[in-house]
Amino acid sequence: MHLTRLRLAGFKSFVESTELRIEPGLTGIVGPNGCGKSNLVEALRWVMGESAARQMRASELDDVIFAGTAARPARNYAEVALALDNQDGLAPPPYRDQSVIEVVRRLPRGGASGYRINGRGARARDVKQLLADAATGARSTAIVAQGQIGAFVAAKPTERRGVLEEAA
Amino acid sequence: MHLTRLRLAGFKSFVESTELRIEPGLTGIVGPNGCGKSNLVEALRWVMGESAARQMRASELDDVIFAGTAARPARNYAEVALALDNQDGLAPPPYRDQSVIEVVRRLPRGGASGYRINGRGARARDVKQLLADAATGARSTAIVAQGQIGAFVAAKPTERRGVLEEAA
Amino acid sequence: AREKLLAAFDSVNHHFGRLFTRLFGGGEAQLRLVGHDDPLEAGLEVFACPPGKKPQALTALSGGERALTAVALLFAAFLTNPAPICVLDEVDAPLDDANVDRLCRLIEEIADEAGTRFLCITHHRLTMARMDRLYGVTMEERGVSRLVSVDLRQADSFREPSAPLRA
Amino acid sequence: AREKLLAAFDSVNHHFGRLFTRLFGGGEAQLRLVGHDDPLEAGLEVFACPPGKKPQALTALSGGERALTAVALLFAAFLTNPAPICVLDEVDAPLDDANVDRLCRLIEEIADEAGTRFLCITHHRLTMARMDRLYGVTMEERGVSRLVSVDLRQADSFREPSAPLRA
Ligand SMILES: Nc1ncnc2c1ncn2[C@@H]1O[C@H](COP(=O)(O)OP(=O)(O)OP(=O)(O)O)[C@@H](O)[C@H]1O
Ligand SMILES: Nc1ncnc2c1ncn2[C@@H]1O[C@H](COP(=O)(O)OP(=O)(O)OP(=O)(O)O)[C@@H](O)[C@H]1O
Ligand SMILES: [Mg+2]
Ligand SMILES: [Mg+2]
Repeated sequence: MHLTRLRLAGFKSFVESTELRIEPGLTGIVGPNGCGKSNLVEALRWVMGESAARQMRASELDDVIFAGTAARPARNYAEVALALDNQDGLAPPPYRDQSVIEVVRRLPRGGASGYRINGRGARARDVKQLLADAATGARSTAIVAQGQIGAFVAAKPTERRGVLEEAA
Repeated sequence: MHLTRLRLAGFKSFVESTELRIEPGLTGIVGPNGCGKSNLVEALRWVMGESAARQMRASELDDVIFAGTAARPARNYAEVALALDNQDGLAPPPYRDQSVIEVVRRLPRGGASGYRINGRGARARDVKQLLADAATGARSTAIVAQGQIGAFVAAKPTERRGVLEEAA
Repeated sequence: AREKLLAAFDSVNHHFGRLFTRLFGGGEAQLRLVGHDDPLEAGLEVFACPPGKKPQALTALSGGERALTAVALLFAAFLTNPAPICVLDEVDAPLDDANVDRLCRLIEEIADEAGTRFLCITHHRLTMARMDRLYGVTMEERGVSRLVSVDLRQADSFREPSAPLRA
Repeated sequence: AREKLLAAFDSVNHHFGRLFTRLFGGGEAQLRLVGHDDPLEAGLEVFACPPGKKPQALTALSGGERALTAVALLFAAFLTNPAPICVLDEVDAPLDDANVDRLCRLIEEIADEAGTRFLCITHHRLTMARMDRLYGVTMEERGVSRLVSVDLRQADSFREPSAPLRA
């Protein structure tokens, strides 16, 4: 399984619906300080089921919803969709024979997050399971947040086990 | 008072006696990864009386002494000298009328650090007092270690008081 | 489960040593399971020694050396069990140009060998030049992010926050 | 002692707001004493709002925005009570080119106004070009650091770890 597309609407500074294609090889993301590059990484972790606000540089989960600017009002919900290519048929049942799997997470302000997989309601656990079978996930060591690359080295031995467990 | 020169011998990767002139304006320090740039900053903090090994990326204070390479043996002591220009006569007594003040710190392997100010034995406290009168010191907020610039922002309000106290 | 973990350890350790020597142009590095007899409970200790230096604690490594060591470990895990996606948010920030070049070459190889798709956020011109495609994030309207695809020449003009993208 | 601290607070707060607006090309920032009625016991809270954005917690700032905010605070303290020396170890690493330029211009001004001597460790070509003088640290003999004075052209060739310095 491969991740092929990320779509955001109302998530942090991405108020308008925005699509990032994830293609084979190397995709560079550039732009000035504060323009929203790291917000994209957080959107990916969020749709994968991240539940700790601190991991999203937020004090509470509602903080990921577009808070408004001097010229625009705040939004009432944040939504991120992640498309996976399952042409190799490795997804767990009931998605095994679907060539495209879309995971959507939506959070209304003041409400609770809801997940959908290919249009049908799902729990966070189902999303995490689906992504674990694809050898990825919100806490994957392969998603390195800004400033975190040195943290591996500074961590305690028991904290580093994660790398090994993922490799197993 | 101004800092005018730093001289290292046997301190971390600076095994040979090395002199860094500190002149007015902007001095850039460049070089490949791992060549010893940050070691210079730690030498400055060390001669100013830094006593916590962790602040020097060391597990114990002896670790600042040149540990040897594949081709050279380890050294038995580390020594750093810091020269201050006191032409404005602002230094506290007994150094008020000396135009140059030199602080030296020397650490023999397995022994205790010794300080000298203009050739005469001194205690760490005397060195810290002299530098505090010059509005600087080992823990000055004006010496920003690598990766630490963001720490200001992440600190708790009580931890940030240091900036204010130094400004007072 | 224990055999699986031990097999993974051997593979990650093998790749880690190889990638470290390649990234540093010499030296050696290895992993050890410490703190517990049962591999399922043990922690992972990392030993890294840049070329020509004496073995030291990891904390004595420089900023750039730490980042490279961490990357070698990360990619060693990939070669053992490829992840579909890898996101690197300005991991090239502490590196000098020679190491940025080595890192990029390694990323290209991992993308070919393991099939992992990479998203690399960077301010480094050298890294931008090695990407297969570039997306720019702009905030022409203050506080509102927009994504556009750019080429290298445009990415250069990006460095001015308020500069509109040259078509 | 209390008056002195309050006077320092007013001065640092004034400079902080001014420097922040200058570094960010707009927006506003201020300091507040919090947590205790007695200024000698209180903590220092920082409020920063980049131009066009809604005020948010400091943790929501981007990597580059945090570094610039911290620099504004540091230099505000300098302008209140000049320190004789300032050492900046790769503070330009998270910054884009436009912000590196703004930072360097500010450093030049502080050096003139406050008389502070700066030591700036950097890998950034733009920062190197702004320095009054450059020292290179080399490890031609592995594990042994040597200090030499260099010009900008030589600093460029430095980027290769093993490259000997061209005279
Ligand atoms: N809920 C929200 N609504 C609107 N804007 C938000 C929200 N949360 C965060 N932001 C904005 O996003 C910006 C941070 O973006 P981000 O960290 O992605 O920048 P970046 O491109 O990574 O920059 P750098 O190069 O400095 O790392 C902040 O300035 C903040 O104002
Ligand atoms: N006691 C010691 N004896 C010999 N070498 C030492 C000692 N302590 C540290 N070192 C060496 O110093 C090196 C680190 O140097 P430093 O951190 O100053 O590099 P740097 O120039 O700042 O690099 P970067 O650009 O990556 O930040 C390490 O590789 C380490 O081997
Ligand atoms: Mg960022
Ligand atoms: Mg360094």
